[in-house]
Amino acid sequence: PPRTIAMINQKGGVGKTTTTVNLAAALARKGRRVLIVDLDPQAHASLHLGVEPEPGSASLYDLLLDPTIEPAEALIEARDGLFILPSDTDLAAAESELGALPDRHMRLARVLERLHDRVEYVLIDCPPSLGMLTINALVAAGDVIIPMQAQFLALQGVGKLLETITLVTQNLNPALRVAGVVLCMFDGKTTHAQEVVADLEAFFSEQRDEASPWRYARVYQPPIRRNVKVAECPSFGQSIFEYAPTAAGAQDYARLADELIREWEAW
Amino acid sequence: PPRTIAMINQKGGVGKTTTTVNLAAALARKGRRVLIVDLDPQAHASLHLGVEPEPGSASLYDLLLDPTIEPAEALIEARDGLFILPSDTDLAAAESELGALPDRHMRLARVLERLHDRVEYVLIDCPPSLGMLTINALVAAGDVIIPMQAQFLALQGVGKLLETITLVTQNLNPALRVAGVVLCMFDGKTTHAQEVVADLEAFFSEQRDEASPWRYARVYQPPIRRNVKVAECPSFGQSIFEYAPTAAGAQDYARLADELIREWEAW
Ligand SMILES: Nc1ncnc2c1ncn2[C@@H]1O[C@H](COP(=O)(O)OP(=O)(O)OP(=O)(O)O)[C@@H](O)[C@H]1O
Ligand SMILES: Nc1ncnc2c1ncn2[C@@H]1O[C@H](COP(=O)(O)OP(=O)(O)OP(=O)(O)O)[C@@H](O)[C@H]1O
Ligand SMILES: [Mg+2]
Ligand SMILES: [Mg+2]
Repeated sequence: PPRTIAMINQKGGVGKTTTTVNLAAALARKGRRVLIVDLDPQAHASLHLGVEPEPGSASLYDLLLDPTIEPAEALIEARDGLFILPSDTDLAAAESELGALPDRHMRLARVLERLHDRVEYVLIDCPPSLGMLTINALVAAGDVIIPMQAQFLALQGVGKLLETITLVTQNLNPALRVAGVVLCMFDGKTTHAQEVVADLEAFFSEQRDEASPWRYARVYQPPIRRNVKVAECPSFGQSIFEYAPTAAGAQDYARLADELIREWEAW
Repeated sequence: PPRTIAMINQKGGVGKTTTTVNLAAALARKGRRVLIVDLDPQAHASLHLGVEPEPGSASLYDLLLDPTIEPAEALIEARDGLFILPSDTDLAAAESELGALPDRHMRLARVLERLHDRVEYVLIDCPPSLGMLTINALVAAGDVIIPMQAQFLALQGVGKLLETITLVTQNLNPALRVAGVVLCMFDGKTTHAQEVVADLEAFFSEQRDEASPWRYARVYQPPIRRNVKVAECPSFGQSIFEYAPTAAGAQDYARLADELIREWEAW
């Protein structure tokens, strides 16, 4: 089955969408077949790649609410080897409409099962909340990546997120693991940022022998540096590799993709 | 009644909390009595000011679900003349629990009515969504301020937000107005940012003669410049005025407070 990664952080604006899109683009440019699941009703991952669904075609919302629809009907090939299940504003209704159904947390997992032989990597872009859409991502995924900023307040949010992940592993998805943290918009010049990184690394190394879903988690190196090109490219419907292939942001996301390939394909 | 301002943008991480806290602090330091309503279950406004509710005391969640509780019991004086109704994680449940009640969108308005003679300004910090908590803020408020970043993708989100505001003015709160946009984390050096500002200002001036809730809206000047001190002070439980009173961020928020005082107190 594909390596399925949920990009999760309930804090807003930390780089979930930017990381989903640019990491997926990097993997596709290295020849991997990648699926982006745009699980955010604000549809920024879809917008970021300039994807607009055909009017009348099935959307991710339709797939989650009606398991009889063929998921491939909603699939769009955004770039060579880079597929997307796009979002639209209907998905906001899914949060509450799923809430009544008995197997509500399994819906995304079931959709992805039916696409399992089409791609090698699935990256799920989540909204800034720990509601039913994010829970669906945690049940469908094998790995969690936490994009975050190197700020002390961000550490507090991570604590809350890890509690939620623990509940999911105890009750819904025992195989789920936290792969690690991607530091976004990183400004290494401040002692503040360096202290937060040191705190995170100390926390993860203390957890190595615990029986927790993050015992193998780490802070991915290198961090993704703050780079204005990265902030600009979504407005043009492009990944950083199309917009500014020699920019710092392109280098950083390419290196992150190399790191993940090494971690997950080195048998 | 107090000038009641909802700080709204469904996009994550655009500066809602930072603006709520620092603008409230600026107004309080100029002698106004100000109430912050922390309507976000992630409680970052409360954390930003180092506020922790007494164990066992009433929370904003309790007030919204049980209208018989005296709102003053949940009130905390965070600084001189700066009050806060703090959030806690229970508030996440309010989104769905309110959903069943007939007067669910009026709950916050009713709570604030009972505090109306205590303060001159109420600033409501909203979560990154257009759900029931944010709708409560739109019904309780007289003015909306939209914190946003000067990026083209941000303009799209504003369109969606204005649709929601229109629905609220048509059905729930005819007096609601959009006061304007506060540009956060502004980097004036890029043509990108300047073009977005020009687009926004053109949009608002076209709307002057329309019968819309944003016919008096504007882009507040000056924008709030990106300033690392602003990003650091929440980790110390301080406003920018306590942490770095001579920093660019302190100047910008002080000038924004002056601008609003001029707009709202000049009779
Ligand atoms: N490395 C970077 N350098 C500069 N800007 C960046 C970088 N990464 C992300 N940004 C910008 O920061 C903002 C937030 O990023 P993004 O939308 O990816 O966060 P998010 O966590 O997906 O937000 P949400 O919670 O709303 O889904 C965007 O405007 C994005 O362009
Ligand atoms: N002027 C600024 N300069 C530098 N950093 C800033 C500035 N304003 C805000 N930030 C930082 O940007 C991040 C997002 O800001 P903030 O938390 O206020 O956004 P928000 O809209 O309230 O997010 P959410 O949607 O999660 O509630 C925070 O880390 C904050 O410290
Ligand atoms: Mg996003
Ligand atoms: Mg906030």
